[in-house]
Amino acid sequence: EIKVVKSVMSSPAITISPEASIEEAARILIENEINHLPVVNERGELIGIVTSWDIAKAVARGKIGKVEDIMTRKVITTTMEEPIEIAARKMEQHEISALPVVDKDNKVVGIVSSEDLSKLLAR
Amino acid sequence: EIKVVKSVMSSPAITISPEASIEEAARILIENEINHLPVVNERGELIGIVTSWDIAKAVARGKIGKVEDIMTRKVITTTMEEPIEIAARKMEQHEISALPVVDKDNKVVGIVSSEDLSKLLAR
Ligand SMILES: C[S@@+](CC[C@H](N)C(=O)[O-])C[C@H]1O[C@@H](n2cnc3c(N)ncnc32)[C@H](O)[C@@H]1O
Ligand SMILES: C[S@@+](CC[C@H](N)C(=O)[O-])C[C@H]1O[C@@H](n2cnc3c(N)ncnc32)[C@H](O)[C@@H]1O
Repeated sequence: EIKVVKSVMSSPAITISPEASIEEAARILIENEINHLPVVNERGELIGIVTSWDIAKAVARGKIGKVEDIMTRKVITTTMEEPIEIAARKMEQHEISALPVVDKDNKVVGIVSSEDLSKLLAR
Repeated sequence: EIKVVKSVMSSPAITISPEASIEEAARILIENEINHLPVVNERGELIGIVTSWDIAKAVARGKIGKVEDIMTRKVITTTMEEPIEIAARKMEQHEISALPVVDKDNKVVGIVSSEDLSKLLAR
């Protein structure tokens, strides 16, 4: 039986607005002990992703501002029914550590990280 | 044949001094596209770990200073010969995403992350 993303993803995903400050994004990551925040518009549609790596980049560059100033806009995503091998291959190819899980309307329904996948090897 | 850590780890690990600034740690993470830095003393012995999550925490708290002010000191580690399932279980139990690989003298010989393990599922 092929394992699919919905069996390992975190749902619902914790998301953030593009208008939020970088400090606010950092606070949400720390309070929830996570590293990735899908960025969504008022309709809940995915428009970017911001991670603790992006916050480190802002620190390295002495940059302040909003999430929309530092987020990645071309987001690599997955779906609930995608086989885990495919999701893992996408992360490997793009050297990224999480994929927002979206539905057919581009709404965020969850998130899967390399930490979620590595737990499958801990059996 | 049981897969062991040395077959998937990155080596040598990029490390940092406890005296370095938080900005310097951020710069090293960004230049190398990584999220974890083992902290070592002048003799190369492991004394802590600092990650992009710790930098996000410093931003959330408006903290400035040195790596030694924000690093985690009780480091969970692995060895080159440890089976991958054990390393994955350690990361799951402690909710962490990387393990410095140390030798018998507590010198850092590499690092393995949940990204390295998730790539094994991408076959
Ligand atoms: C290229 S990775 C390099 C560091 C490390 N591999 C990691 O994933 O954190 C860091 C960048 O990837 C971006 N990123 C993370 N997840 C992404 C996704 N699903 N789609 C597009 N970019 C993503 C982040 O916004 C960040 O700018
Ligand atoms: C508890 S995790 C929570 C967030 C997420 N699971 C991650 O790993 O980034 C974040 C904290 O774990 C610490 N950490 C990372 N790797 C570690 C390791 N091998 N041993 C001890 N602490 C570690 C970091 O210093 C950071 O303070």
